[in-house]
Parts: sequence; C-alpha cells; structure tokens
Amino acid sequence: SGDSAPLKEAMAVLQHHDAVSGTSRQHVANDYARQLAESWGPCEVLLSNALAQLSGSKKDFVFCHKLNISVCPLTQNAEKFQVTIYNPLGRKVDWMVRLPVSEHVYLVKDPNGTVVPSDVVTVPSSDSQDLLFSASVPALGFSIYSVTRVPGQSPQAYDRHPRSQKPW
Amino acid sequence: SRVLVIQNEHIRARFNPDTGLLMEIENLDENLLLPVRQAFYWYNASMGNNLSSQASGAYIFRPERQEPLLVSHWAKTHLVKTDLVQEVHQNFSAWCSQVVRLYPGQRYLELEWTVGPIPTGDSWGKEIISRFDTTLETDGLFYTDSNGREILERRRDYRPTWKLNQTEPVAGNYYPVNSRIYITDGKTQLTVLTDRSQGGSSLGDGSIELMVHRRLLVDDARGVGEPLLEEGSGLWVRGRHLVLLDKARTAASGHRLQAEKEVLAPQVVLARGGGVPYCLK
Repeated sequence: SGDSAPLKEAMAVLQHHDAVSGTSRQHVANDYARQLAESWGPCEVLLSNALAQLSGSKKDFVFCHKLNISVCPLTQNAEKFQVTIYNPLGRKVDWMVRLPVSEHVYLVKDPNGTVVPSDVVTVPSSDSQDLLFSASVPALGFSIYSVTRVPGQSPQAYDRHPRSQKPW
Repeated sequence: SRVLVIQNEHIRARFNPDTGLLMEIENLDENLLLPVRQAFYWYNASMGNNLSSQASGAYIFRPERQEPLLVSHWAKTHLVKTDLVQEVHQNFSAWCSQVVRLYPGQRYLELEWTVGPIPTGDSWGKEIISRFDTTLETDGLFYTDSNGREILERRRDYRPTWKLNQTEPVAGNYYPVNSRIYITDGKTQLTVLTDRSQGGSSLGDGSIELMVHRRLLVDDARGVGEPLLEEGSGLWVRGRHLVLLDKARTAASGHRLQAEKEVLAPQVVLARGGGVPYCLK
C-alpha cells in the first residue's frame, strides 16, 4: 500500500528557509534531497494504486525523474509502452509530450485508439532521440496514450548541419 | 536568407546570422515586433573589497563589479525543424547552452537553458544571469510577482517606504521572482515566466535579467560557515524561461493563464503495454 505521509513530512521539514533558499551547508542540503527522494517511493505506490483503480487496469507504473535530461530506460528500450498524463489544472490542456526513445519510428494512439501525429527528433548536443506528440488532457483528469515502435524503420533526420558562426 | 528563423502560427523569432543570438521576437496575432537580444553573462562574485569586506555567499549577492561579463559573444547554432517542433540549439560554451523552442499553437517562446558546471579555475566565484535587452523605454520601472499572486512595481534605486541610500547598484536592485518578471512602455509588454524562484532585476531601461546559477569560493560570514561551492566538479542546472510578447492591455490574461499551466504542469506516468483488469472488489 502507498503512503503520502513521508512526503508530507519531508515537505514540512523543507519549509525551513535553508531548504527554500539554499542557505545551508552542503551536507544539510544533501540531507534535504535525501529526505525528498526517500519519500517519493511510497507516494508513487499510492499514485499507482489510484491510477489502477481509476483506469480499471493494474500495471507496473514507472516514474521517470530524469525526463528533463532525456533519460528514461523504459521509453528508450521498450517496443511498446503506455503514457498516462495527469492534468492537475481545472481546465482541459493540450500539452506536447516529449519522451526519450531509441532511433525508430513510433505509432502513437490516443485514448480512442486514433493515431495522432508524432515526430522523433535528434537532440543535437547528445545525439539521443526524443519522441514528440501532442496530448489532450481533461480538467483534473488523465489521458492514456499508447506508443508502439514500428519495426524496421528509422526516422527521417530533419536536422540540418550545424551552422558555425564566424568566430569573433 | 542567412537569418535563422523559427515560427509557429503565433510567434516568430529571428536570430543574428553572425552571432547565433536571439535578436527579435514577433507576435504575429498582435502584429507586434520587438528587437530582443538575449545572452548569458556572469558577475564576478565579490570576496570583499576596500568599500566593504562583505563577500557574495549563500545569504548575500554582491558582485565585484557592476558590469557582468558575457559568457560568449556568439553561439554555435543547430536548427531542428519538424512538423511538431522548431528549435534552435545554441552552444555558448562548454558549460552554457540553450534550446529556443516553438511548438505548434504555443503563444510564448520557450528558452530551455542548461548551465554548469561553473568553472572556477580562475579563482573567481561566478553568478550566471540570462539577460534580455530590448528597446522598450521603461523609465526605471519593472514588475515582479509575489508568490505568483500580487504583482509589485519596482523602481530602480528606490524604495516606496523609506528614502534609500543605494550602496549596491546591482544587488540593491535585485528582487525575488517566484513566477514572472516583466517590463512595459505602456503599450508593449515583455514578460518572462520562470519555472522556479530566481533573483531578477531590470538594471537598465528595456532590460530584464534573471540569475540562473551561482558558484562561490568564499563564505559570506552570515552563519553558514561554508562557501556556496558544490562538491566535485560542481552541479549543472537545467530550467526554462517562457517569453511572452503582448500588448500591455492584454498581457495579464496571457501570462496568468500560462503561469498556471507552468506551475500545475501535467505529470507523466509510464507503463509497459497491457496490464490486468483491476477492480476494487
């Protein structure tokens, strides 16, 4: 069973001005990070149980914390996966999903099973690939998109060659 | 043409072909065009000097000089254009890069900056800013939010509640920016939304700056007893600034709705395909 109390406790401790503004020694800052990281786990179990109950399907939900640096072993290796997007706002949003993948072509379907436009772009600085597709998510609700790798095809590289400026 | 351009239905951004720096933003819906030059600079952190022994540190921001130094006069650029995204990758230095991005339907320019590890081999602490310079005549005024709710008017070298004797021309004009900072000439408004709290200011008319990262070499003698100096090679930080160009009259509806989407952004949970039916019973 999941538990959000540890995360509440960590967030309560991190109301201290040292945690908010970084005016602490390094080892204290490291300990703040440790408290947060340790309390994510039980909260993710809670979220998984809620999603299983709300979606009527029990899955091994995975939370990728490094999407902002294009790291997520599941999306980079799986041939097919599901993306559940939760919208905490009180209004519907259209949101560009960006996930690290391997160099292939992918088929993305919306909750109704309709194929939605998607792209795979190469991230120049790291030569990794990101899958992009636009998701529509209801107010205070979630949408589940399914992604399948299309065997045997590789994405058209749209990237142009780097343009080197005249060095000053 | 050699000018680098990215655009969607609402926004067009042009980059200087020689330097690779952003040089202009256009709001196509409002027919607004504003020269905007954006670059990264760094303040040399004070270690105390003849005027005051106060050093820059965890509690104190105090640059050695008023003028920050450019991280680089130019950027190596890489253009990516697909149906779902147009972006310019800018590489300023080994420890400073940025992606300027537009998705279809987006009414703001997204600047995803990546800064660090900040080099300190020259024995100087550094405080890195992203600075936007425009032609807006702002008459010493700029606006910052307070926890995403109330917007406060700020006037350079001035305090509304007491007669300020300004002794720190840079730090004395820095204010907390929790979600946004903007400048306006009464007709046109340039707003920058942040994805976290940062220090910010407008030290010159038409200019906005936000501090994105710091790495300091001495303690500021305010109690921590340790410089703001990450262990090992140091941390690198990635974040986003969303830049909105609007008519002053209608700007609030744009940045308020977008800031909500930023703070309460959708969350992604992944799972392998399939799954077994599940019901409470």
